[in-house]
Amino acid sequence: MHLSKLQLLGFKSFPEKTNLVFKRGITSIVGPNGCGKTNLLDAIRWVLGESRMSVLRGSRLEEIIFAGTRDFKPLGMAEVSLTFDNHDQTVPSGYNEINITRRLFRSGDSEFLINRTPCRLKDITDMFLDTGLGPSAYSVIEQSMVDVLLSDKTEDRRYLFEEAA
Amino acid sequence: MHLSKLQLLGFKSFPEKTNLVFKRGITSIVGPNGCGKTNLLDAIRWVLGESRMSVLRGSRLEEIIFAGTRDFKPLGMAEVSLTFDNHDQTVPSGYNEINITRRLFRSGDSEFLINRTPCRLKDITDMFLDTGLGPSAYSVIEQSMVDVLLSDKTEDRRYLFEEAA
Amino acid sequence: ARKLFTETIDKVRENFQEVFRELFEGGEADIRLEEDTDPLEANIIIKARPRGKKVLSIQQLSGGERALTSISLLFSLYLVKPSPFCVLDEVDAPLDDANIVRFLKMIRKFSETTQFVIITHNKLTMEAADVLYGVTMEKPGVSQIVSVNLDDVDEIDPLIQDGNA
Amino acid sequence: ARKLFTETIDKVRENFQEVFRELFEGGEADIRLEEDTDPLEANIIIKARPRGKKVLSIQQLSGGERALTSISLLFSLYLVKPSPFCVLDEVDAPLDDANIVRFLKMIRKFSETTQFVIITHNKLTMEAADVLYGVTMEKPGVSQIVSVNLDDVDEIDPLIQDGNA
Ligand SMILES: Nc1ncnc2c1ncn2[C@@H]1O[C@H](COP(=O)(O)OP(=O)(O)OP(=O)(O)O)[C@@H](O)[C@H]1O
Ligand SMILES: Nc1ncnc2c1ncn2[C@@H]1O[C@H](COP(=O)(O)OP(=O)(O)OP(=O)(O)O)[C@@H](O)[C@H]1O
Ligand SMILES: [Mg+2]
Ligand SMILES: [Mg+2]
Repeated sequence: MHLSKLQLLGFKSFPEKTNLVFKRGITSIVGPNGCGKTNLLDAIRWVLGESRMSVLRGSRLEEIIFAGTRDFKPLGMAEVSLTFDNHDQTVPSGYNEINITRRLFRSGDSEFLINRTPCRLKDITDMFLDTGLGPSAYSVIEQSMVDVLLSDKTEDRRYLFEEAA
Repeated sequence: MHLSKLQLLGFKSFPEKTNLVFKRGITSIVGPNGCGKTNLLDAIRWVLGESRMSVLRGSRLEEIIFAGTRDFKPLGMAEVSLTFDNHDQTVPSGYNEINITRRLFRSGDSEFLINRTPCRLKDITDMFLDTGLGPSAYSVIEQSMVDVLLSDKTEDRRYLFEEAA
Repeated sequence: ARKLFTETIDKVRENFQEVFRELFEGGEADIRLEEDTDPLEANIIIKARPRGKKVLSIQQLSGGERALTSISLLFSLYLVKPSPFCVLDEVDAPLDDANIVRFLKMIRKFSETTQFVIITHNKLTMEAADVLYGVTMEKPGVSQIVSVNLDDVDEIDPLIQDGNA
Repeated sequence: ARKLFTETIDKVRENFQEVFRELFEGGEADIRLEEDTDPLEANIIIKARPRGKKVLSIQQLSGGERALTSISLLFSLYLVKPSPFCVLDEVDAPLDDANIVRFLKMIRKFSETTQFVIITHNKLTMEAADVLYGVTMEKPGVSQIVSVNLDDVDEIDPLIQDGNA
């Protein structure tokens, strides 16, 4: 299974519909400080089911939605879609392509879709169990994890080992 | 006042007597990972009176002393000397040059000297009060301070402000 | 579950010893469970000794050595249960160039079965990528994504080419 | 003491607003004491808004923006009570090259009254230095210091020149 496309609309610093196509192999993302690179990582985590604001770098869930700038008004919804090529049936779902979408509205309402069919958040996270792709697994790694992994408090370390088991 | 020389002997990864001469302006220290750059910073902190092992990256004070390598035996003492040019009398001591030395022996005994005269640790830290040079002031800054300064727990932040007052 | 967990630890340990040696060009590392404790509760203890150095605690390793040890451990977990994709956010920041080269060699090896998305400011990492995307904020606060070639990187990440030339 | 503290906060605030604008080329920042609390106990709240962006919490800033905000605050404290020397350990690591250039300009300005010792892996920072020292470990585990010129840096910090050229 591999990622084929990430789509953002209204997510954090991405007010305009944005596509990111992934090829196999190594993709590198570059740009100046504050331009939105880590926000892409947040989007991937969020659409895979991450809801902890401590991980998503905010304090209220609403902060996920584009807050506006000096020149742009705030938006009312954040939407992220992630499309996977599943020809090898890593997710034994019968689909060759899996498209998951997550939306959040300022009202607090959420919507979740798998291949355009409404579902619950749980259906998304269940789908990825056992693929090493849960939001807290080791497939998304940032610099701060270095200290987490090596720290004396070993619960976070244990958690990763349990994910691998 | 400015630094003129740092001397290490037996401190962490510096078993051999090592001198580092400082000129005015900007000095840059470079080298591969693990070669001893941050150890130099630890040496400066330690000789200025820092004794918290959490700051000095160890668990027992003895870990300050060169522990030996595959080819070198451990040493029995760590010694660091820091020499300051004090012509402008930043430290109103009457001396134009101030040389502070700190030694630690494996027995746990310590020695402190100001201009080669034995003294107590307190005499060293007192001397630097009001110069912004205490071991916990903002004159030694590492990357981890970024999160400390901006974190929600604001006691560390308060501490720096009190130092500046 | 207890048996599965201890078997996982053993597999991770085997990987860790090998991955560490490859990234550090020697030295040795180990992980083990805290003794006399239920494996499902025990702390996981990490030991790491770079080539030529004596065994010291993890805290005494340098910033770059800790980062590389942590990366070794994450790769060791990954090898037990490879994830289809892996997103890395500036994990190369504390590494010197020689270590980055070894890190990239390993990523290249794994990239046959895993898709990597690497956020970076480092030119070596950019050169190792198959595809390069730049994130820009031409309109303040509004992120956009563009495809870039290695030669236009310095317009995306200002000065990166001249600055590090 | 209460009066001294609030006066210090005011001076730091004034510096912070100016230093931040210079390092971020615009935007605005502020610090203030938590309301309705004894100043000697109150939290110090930090606000930072890079140019063109809306005010968001400190947590939502990027890694590089947080580092630069923290550096601005440290410089603001320093300006209230300049220390004779300042040792910086890889504080430039999360910054892109454009930010490093602004950071170095400010260091250069302060270096007329303060001696800076900067540990770094970044070529731009090395180029800005008046004096360059390399730390090496030719004998494993044994640190030695050598004077270097910018052209021999790549032998001290392997590949740094080619790698980032
Ligand atoms: N809800 C939101 N609405 C608008 N902008 C937002 C929102 N949340 C975050 N941002 C903006 O996103 C920016 C941070 O982006 P991000 O963390 O992705 O940067 P980065 O490219 O990773 O930078 P660095 O190289 O410094 O790590 C912040 O400046 C912040 O203003
Ligand atoms: N008491 C000691 N005896 C011998 N070696 C020691 C001692 N304490 C620390 N070291 C060694 O010093 C090394 C770390 O040095 P230091 O932290 O200064 O590296 P660095 O140059 O800052 O590297 P980086 O660029 O990765 O931050 C470790 O590898 C450790 O083995
Ligand atoms: Mg980032
Ligand atoms: Mg270091």
